[in-house]
Amino acid sequence: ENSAESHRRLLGLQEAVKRHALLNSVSTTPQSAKYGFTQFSDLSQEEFKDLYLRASTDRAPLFSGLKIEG
Amino acid sequence: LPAKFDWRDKAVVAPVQNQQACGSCWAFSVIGAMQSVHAIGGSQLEQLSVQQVLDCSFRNEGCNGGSISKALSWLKQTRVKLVPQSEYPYKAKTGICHFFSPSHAGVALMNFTAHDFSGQEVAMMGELVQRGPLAVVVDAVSWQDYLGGIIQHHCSSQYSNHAVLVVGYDTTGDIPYWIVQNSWGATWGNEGYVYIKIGGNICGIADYVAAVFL
Repeated sequence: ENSAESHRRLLGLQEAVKRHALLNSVSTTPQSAKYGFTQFSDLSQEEFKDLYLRASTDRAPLFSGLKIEG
Repeated sequence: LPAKFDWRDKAVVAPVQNQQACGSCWAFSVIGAMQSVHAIGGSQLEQLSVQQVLDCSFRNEGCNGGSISKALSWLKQTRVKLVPQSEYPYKAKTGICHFFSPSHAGVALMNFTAHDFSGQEVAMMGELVQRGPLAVVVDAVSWQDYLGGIIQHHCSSQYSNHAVLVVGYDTTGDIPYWIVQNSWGATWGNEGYVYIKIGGNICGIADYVAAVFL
């Protein structure tokens, strides 16, 4: 069981390395976002979404500007 | 509008929290806005109970997910008083709703507004300055690997999946950006914060923007 878990995590990390290369490829300025290993790197993208990205989409009316009275 | 504005400078933003393995971002976002607006109103900054919202906001699904709009609608309709975090601590698990007597001290929501500010992020800056920190939804798929810096790419709009709190902005540098508090702990990103470029609705940050009134 431990071996299966280790293998799953290793695959997650290999997947993460590929993602980092893609995400960092357009970081052109010193202020640009940097991507690398985080506390979530051993999760697959699907596992990450299932665990942490659970907010439903909300919709709201378009902001119509500040009201000017008088 | 000031070129730079950060509600943390006014000591009305609570420290970064960690939702752990629970899909409770929506509750952290709503509570973050409420406790800041409470402090802006002159009260001492006090952490309110995320767990209370998680357990009791019945139209949401606790750790399985929820929405800012449903949580705020529930708070407005029921006028439930949110108690301090110390009285109803966070457990990162959905539990049974604890009720408190009407005389129990707490913070209730009076009203809220929610708008789509896409294409109008300057007006959204005004909303932040005028109303306090804003609860928003974003696409945070690429945030799994975010280490720091200003996000300008790899973030879609209209596919929101995560709720966070906008606490400030900075337009003094080459790239203007929003200062956003996340709920994944202080070791993630810029000490728990993420910076998102202003303009272009990056990550869908302007798609759904809620301000609260107490």
